[in-house]
Amino acid sequence: AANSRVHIVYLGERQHDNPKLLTDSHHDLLATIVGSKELASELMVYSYRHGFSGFAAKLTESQAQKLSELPSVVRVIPNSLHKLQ
Amino acid sequence: TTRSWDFLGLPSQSPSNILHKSSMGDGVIIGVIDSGIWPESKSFNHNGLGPVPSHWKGICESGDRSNATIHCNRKIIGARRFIDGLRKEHGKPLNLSAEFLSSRDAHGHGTHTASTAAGSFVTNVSYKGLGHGTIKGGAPNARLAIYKVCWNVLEDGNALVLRCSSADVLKAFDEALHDGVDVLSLSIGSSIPLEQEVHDDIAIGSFHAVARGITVVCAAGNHGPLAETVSNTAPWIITVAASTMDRSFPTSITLGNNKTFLGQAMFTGPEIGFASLIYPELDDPTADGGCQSLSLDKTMVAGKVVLYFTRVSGSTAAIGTAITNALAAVIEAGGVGLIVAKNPSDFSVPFNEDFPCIQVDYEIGTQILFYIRSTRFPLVKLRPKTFIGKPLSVKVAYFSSRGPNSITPAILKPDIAAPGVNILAATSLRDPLWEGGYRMESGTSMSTPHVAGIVALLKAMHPNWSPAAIKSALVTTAWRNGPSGLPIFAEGSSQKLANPFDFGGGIVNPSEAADPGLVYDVGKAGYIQYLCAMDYNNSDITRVVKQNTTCPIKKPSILDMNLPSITIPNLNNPITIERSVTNVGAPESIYRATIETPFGTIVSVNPSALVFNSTVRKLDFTITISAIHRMNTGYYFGSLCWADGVHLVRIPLSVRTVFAPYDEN
Repeated sequence: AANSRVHIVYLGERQHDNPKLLTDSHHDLLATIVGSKELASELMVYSYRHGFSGFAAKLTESQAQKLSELPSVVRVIPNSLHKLQ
Repeated sequence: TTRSWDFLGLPSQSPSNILHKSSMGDGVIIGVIDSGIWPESKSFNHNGLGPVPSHWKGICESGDRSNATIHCNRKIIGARRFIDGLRKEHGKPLNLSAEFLSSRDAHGHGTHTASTAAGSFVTNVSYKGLGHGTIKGGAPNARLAIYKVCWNVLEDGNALVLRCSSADVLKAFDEALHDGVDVLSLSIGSSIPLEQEVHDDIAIGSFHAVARGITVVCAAGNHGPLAETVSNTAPWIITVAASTMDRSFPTSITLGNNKTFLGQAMFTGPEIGFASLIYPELDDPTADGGCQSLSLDKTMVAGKVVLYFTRVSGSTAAIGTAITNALAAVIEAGGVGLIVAKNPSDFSVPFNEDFPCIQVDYEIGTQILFYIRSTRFPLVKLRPKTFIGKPLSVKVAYFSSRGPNSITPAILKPDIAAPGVNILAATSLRDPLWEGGYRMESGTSMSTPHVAGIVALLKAMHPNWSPAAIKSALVTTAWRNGPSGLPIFAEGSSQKLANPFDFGGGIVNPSEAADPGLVYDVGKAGYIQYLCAMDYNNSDITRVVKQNTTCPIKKPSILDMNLPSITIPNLNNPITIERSVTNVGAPESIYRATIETPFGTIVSVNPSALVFNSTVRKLDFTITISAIHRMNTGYYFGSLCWADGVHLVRIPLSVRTVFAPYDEN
């Protein structure tokens, strides 16, 4: 946990319109990497499910790397900070 | 704001302008992703507004000092907050003692931007007497949906910092797209190095927003006047630079010999009648900047105005520090005013309005110094003034980030400029600089909601226009000259005529944008073409657009993306570029091309006339550009303009010739 940070896992346009199913699919995807649905729920920060598909989760570098290699994943992006202008 | 809308040609008194033709943006929902809102501000009253638009599906959340029932109304129709990304990233608990754990704005920035975009009418507003008038937003009848993503965090050592996490920003996009906003305004940016679109949360969120017909307006950033600093560069975003307007708040400096100069200061205190004026010699005359080297004798300075020269230059922070130190020394020694002479190309740093800290250039500073040298008892009188109107030249602001676009040089950024200097708008009552609930602020944060407000007016008038069509309307009709008719300058070192890398098409011209004649539109196919040109792979593009995509073997040219600008970063052989325009004016119209050729190039357009009728609404044309000289150059600028006798549809041309592959920047 000490080595983990928030990452955005971007999956592109929504593959279907049901937000609940989309969130379930995000948990399932994360569970394949972290080992369990319970842990996936714990690590999940947001499920992006209305305007596009993806999620934010607290991940180690190696988990982020594994996710980025999945064919359904467009990009895994480390969380960053923006500034007001 | 009390002046910028008049400056932009939208006075509320005029019944014929687009403010009235658009019912002041009624029915349009502007989403503001920022630091929240102070809902009690008079700028968010809902007097005269009809019911909440039927396409609204969002919510108002209650929270810390925020009651959805009380604080949301027919103006603020949505208010939510997102902080989980920031919290989880931080690891240990965030110190939010300077925050409200709700959509309520502790900082003031979000209240300022929201009221600039869509604030209601409030009479008799000023900031310490400056900028007095009726204040309003660009689309006073548009509705606001607030998404708070930026938080005042108290860090170790008691430093208060504003943090906006990308995971939270993206969640705000996700919800806003569900909620039914029509326009999104983000006065948020990133620093260099910028990330490619699929690594950039704002580019990702805005891509999906634009795909749903939602226009996204973003700040260009405040890293000017340095080149290649513009942020939010994705071609589907409207990227906004900041300009001054035809109002300034100088302070007059009248010397004992009756000569008067004007300096830059937002001084709101009472006039300083004739007081003694001194120039303290420095302890170390070689010290850089001088200001920091002041060692002021209290008996010498008390009750006097001090003249000062600083040699610090180039960095706003460094100049600010130098002047801050000098100011502290003068106040400490009992002085009653400070005149700082600094490099004329440097930004005028705003200071506490109650104490006169007046910034002049070296020329005026030297004249004041000569006066001090010429008399035994030099005197000076300081008096605040407000100037409004034509004699003031309009400039691209010093701080406004500049192109070229460091990610995709062939995509012109910024797109457009709008007023962003000394903008008076509502703020949070937690903002230490508020005065009656309002304050002056400067930044591309302030110019961005001006454009968002104008987009709301355009949406109300033309609900079927795509985000690309709206962007085209703004860019092709923008002002390249100020109200005086003279070309617009860009502040910087040194001041120069503004070019497309400073202000895109120019300063936004809302009335003309409502009737642009022709638009350069981009649909899904155009964005796929861009993604292919940017070398994204087929499977990524297929997922992003949810459409099976195979990019052509011959990579499409970014130059052919149907944008309202042409930027060629490396012209060597003649190149032919494709564009198409859609007629949104009178069906029967003939447009003829005129070209302002960039220096050292030959430009031709084929065909040179476009004939539209009731069945032909969209026409293609090509532009061929070749270099005359065969050497590396910097950028030269020109334009291509289609005219039908009523409309002028101008796009900027920016061309750099490159014959040897090394960096000429």
